[in-house]
Amino acid sequence: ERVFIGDQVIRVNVQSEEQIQLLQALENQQEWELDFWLHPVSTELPVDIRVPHSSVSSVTEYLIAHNIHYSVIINNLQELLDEEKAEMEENQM
Amino acid sequence: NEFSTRSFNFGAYHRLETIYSWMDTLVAQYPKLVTKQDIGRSYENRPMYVLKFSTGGNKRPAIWIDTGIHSREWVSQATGVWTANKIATDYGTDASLTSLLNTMDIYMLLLANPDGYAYTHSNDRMWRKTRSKNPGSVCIGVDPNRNWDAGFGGPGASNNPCSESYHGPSAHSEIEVKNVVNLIESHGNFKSFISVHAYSQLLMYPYGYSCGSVPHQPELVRKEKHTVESHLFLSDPASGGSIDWSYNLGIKYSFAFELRDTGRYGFILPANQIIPTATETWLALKHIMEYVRDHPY
Repeated sequence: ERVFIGDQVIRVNVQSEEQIQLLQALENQQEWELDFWLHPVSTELPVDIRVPHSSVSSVTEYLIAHNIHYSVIINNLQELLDEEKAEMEENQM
Repeated sequence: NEFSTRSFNFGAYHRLETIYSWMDTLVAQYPKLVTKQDIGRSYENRPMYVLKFSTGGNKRPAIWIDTGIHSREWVSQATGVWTANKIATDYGTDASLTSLLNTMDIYMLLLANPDGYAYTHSNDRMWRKTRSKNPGSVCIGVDPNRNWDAGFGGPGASNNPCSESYHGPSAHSEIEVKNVVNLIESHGNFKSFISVHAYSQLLMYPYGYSCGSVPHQPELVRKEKHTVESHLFLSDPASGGSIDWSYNLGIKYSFAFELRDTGRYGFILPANQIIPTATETWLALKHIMEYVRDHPY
């Protein structure tokens, strides 16, 4: 079973068209294995990205280097999944 | 395992087998209203079932609702189960729904991506796509909501099999999509097509991303906006989507919902949010269905 220990979900409140293009470039960056939960579409909408643990430092460096502000909305995805699994087992019983 | 629909816990997430089993109990409990139709098999040979709510007639004007085409959006499937039960239990007591079902049928596909849904329970909770193999690639699956024959391969879709939004080798290449296409086309009298997703609490109309190129765009937006206040309309650049296809087919009232699943939890929405989500969604669904009933074309 795939685990998501240390995977983060980050939110970017996009400020400009240039930032949208920089984030769209990230979408094509296959080696970081990013999972866009909300895609970079417009400056009116946030962008949510699940970042695998192994790519967290690379992605944050990229964002900081381009002066793109972000916040972490899920710090460790696996913790939420463990809670969900426990809840399901409880319901099953 | 579920003795009746009454003992089923609608406020919990369930495995595919449990939902399929519950569908049988619903049919058994409301045999004059609900039937289960087998519409084909998935890539991994799982059956695909549609619940048909009908009070009689032959190919009456119908409303289509599918939930969970993106398998990880669990609140969608859970909302579908709650909604199916709501329709069955409210028929005969809710005057508006009763009048609707006396003239129209409702079809519900609760698990639009059964392979993906099973996979989210066993291997990868974040799986979104189908489970079909892509020749020449190690990556599995196609985004089934980029696979419809409407702007196929256009903006918002990827031609990379490893992408979460891979559109597939050709339109309707995914058997799960094709099964729905076959049913809708062979029926020929669907008046509304509603696809239920989850994340950002929105309601979308066809070809939203081209902003106004849809002839009925003013009606689709204006008529709903005033009453479905908790939902906004969004331009979503995603080609190959199901509601674009259904609109092209002539089904005017085509909408896609994005149920609430955002904020702190993402796709891991706690189960205690299922019933609030389903309840608020029902108001919007019912409003659209009433509009469809009252504005025939």
